Amino acid sequence: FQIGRKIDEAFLEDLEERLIMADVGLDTTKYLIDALKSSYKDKEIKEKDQILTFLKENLKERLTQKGNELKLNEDGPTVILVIGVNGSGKTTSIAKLAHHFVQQDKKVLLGAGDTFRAAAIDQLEIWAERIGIDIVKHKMGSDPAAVAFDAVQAALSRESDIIIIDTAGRLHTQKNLMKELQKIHNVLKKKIPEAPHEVLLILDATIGQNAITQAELFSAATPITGIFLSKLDGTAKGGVVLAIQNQLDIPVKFIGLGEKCEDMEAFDSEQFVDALLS
Amino acid sequence: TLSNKFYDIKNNFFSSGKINEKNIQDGIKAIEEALINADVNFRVVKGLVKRVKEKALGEELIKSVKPGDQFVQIVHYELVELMKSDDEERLPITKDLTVIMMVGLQGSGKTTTCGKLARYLIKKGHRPLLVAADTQRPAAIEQLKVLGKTLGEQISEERGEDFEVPVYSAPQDPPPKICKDAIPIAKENNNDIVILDTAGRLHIDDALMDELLSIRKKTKPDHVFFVMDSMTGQNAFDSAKIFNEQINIDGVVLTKLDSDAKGGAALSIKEVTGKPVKFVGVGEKLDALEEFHADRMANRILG
Ligand SMILES: Nc1nc2c(ncn2[C@@H]2O[C@H](COP(=O)(O)OP(=O)(O)OP(=O)(O)O)[C@@H](O)[C@H]2O)c(=O)[nH]1
Ligand SMILES: Nc1nc2c(ncn2[C@@H]2O[C@H](COP(=O)(O)OP(=O)(O)OP(=O)(O)O)[C@@H](O)[C@H]2O)c(=O)[nH]1
Ligand SMILES: [Mg+2]
Ligand SMILES: [Mg+2]
Repeated sequence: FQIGRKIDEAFLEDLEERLIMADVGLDTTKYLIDALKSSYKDKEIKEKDQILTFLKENLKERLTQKGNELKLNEDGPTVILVIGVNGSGKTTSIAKLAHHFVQQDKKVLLGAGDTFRAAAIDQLEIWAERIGIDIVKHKMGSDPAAVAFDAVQAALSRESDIIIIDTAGRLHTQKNLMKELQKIHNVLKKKIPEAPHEVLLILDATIGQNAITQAELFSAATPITGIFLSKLDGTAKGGVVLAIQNQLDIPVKFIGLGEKCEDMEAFDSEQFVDALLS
Repeated sequence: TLSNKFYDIKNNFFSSGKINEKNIQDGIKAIEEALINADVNFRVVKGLVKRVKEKALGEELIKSVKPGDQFVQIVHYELVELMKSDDEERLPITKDLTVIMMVGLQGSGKTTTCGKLARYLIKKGHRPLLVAADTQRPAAIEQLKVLGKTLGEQISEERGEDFEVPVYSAPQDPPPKICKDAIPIAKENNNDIVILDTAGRLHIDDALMDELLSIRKKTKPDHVFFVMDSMTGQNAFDSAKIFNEQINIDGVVLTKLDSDAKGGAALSIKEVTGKPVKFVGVGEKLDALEEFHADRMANRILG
């Protein structure tokens, strides 16, 4: 960026290109550029260096509207349901969340709700072992809702602080699998009226505009309380979360920065916006 | 939707029946928007619409009776031209022992595709050996073993006689050694294909990209497939570019096309690497692999 000169068409085009390349999407980019142009007309910003500040403040504000932290249950285990499309990083993100809570001296239990994919239960089991926590699992092919039920049952009897439930990857376009999610959600609700206290959608930061559709259809099946944006250690910027916040009012709560269980951070809108426009 | 856009293009922009810079520019803008929304990389879109504009302004469009139809046809044609490859055979097997190497970013579908490719090749009369060279991801080896076992059972059932899909693993060895050791094992075991499943990695991870290069040097693969998630956004361009620059891929498998993602990444990858998409993944089961067809992909991207 060449800072410190008057706003001009070339500058705006460059900004537009950056936003699109960051997967912000065409509509949201247009909206932002128009907001900049009208602020410029209203003389709120006169210089180029003001533009970037104005834009960053605008974006930061949008992304911090709703609470970005996890809402914990005050009396009883907090039930966290983890969902998302195939390969988005659900199982690994659960390990990260579990590790995060164990560091806070919380008692964590895992529910191996992916009873479909090859070695899915084994994968989560290895993580549970590494972190030093318990896991509730059934055989491959069993009903995931039954696993969820048993997991919460175990959390109640063992007085766990946190119970995190893994689910099989699924496409938002697979109606029967969306129904399966609803069933899992309802089973959790039956066991503990407020459950699931958090439903986290794992979104792969490398995904493009389809992420918005994913968020729409997943939240139609189970209301989503937050996004865990994984694989942000790559070169993708994850700009789609802007549109998701705008259209669906779903906040980002965590980001994934690698493959180890320490590689997670709480969402920081300022850092995110800086990286988006870097 | 995009088909609405095309309807608009045909009916609004070219409804006057006259062709001029203005309505071609409107059509171009609509195409640009459609392609960006379909996750085609910004840079690729710019190059593509430039070619469309040149063609549209040329003799062809001016003379045609239905200019709107002609314009859409030009766009479709350019997309197909870009993505098609002249290979009839998607995966030519010509040697006594063929090595296939699967690479890509985390979670793109490599391990599952190894199983699918094994099934595809078994149906063509081959005997593949699966190699579990991902020693990093928890239960990655187990995952490939389960797939091998499941596939063996499926084929045995279909053929009415025992068929095994062996999986070679050596969790204590580094991946390049595992891959290298698999080759004499395949020969010994009378397997004519070796499929190497590698760990997902970032194109910006130098150490892991070097590891891939080391595997390549040690095994001299006949086919290196870059496995990419079809929902990938703008990032498809950079990751494909760097994977290709560093280890020279031969072809691409685009996965999860059973979703409603437009798959614009397919265009970006071909444009930046010149390497064709050979197969597409259309589901989680082992038979969910199809050969890539450029015209079908063009239709999908254009809505
Ligand atoms: N670089 C990087 N890799 C990640 C991150 N999160 C997950 N991964 C990797 O992404 C791949 C897929 O992760 P999984 O946790 O198995 O994904 P999943 O959503 O559970 O997959 P399915 O259960 O098959 O749908 C693994 O190789 C992980 O190590 C991240 O934040 N950064
Ligand atoms: N719907 C659908 N799911 C797929 C397809 N291909 C793979 N998957 C799923 O995507 C997820 C990730 O697949 P994997 O084979 O584990 O991916 P990977 O590239 O080996 O992952 P890493 O080794 O961690 O990098 C799994 O849930 C697969 O079942 C496909 O074509 N369609
Ligand atoms: Mg999983
Ligand atoms: Mg794998």
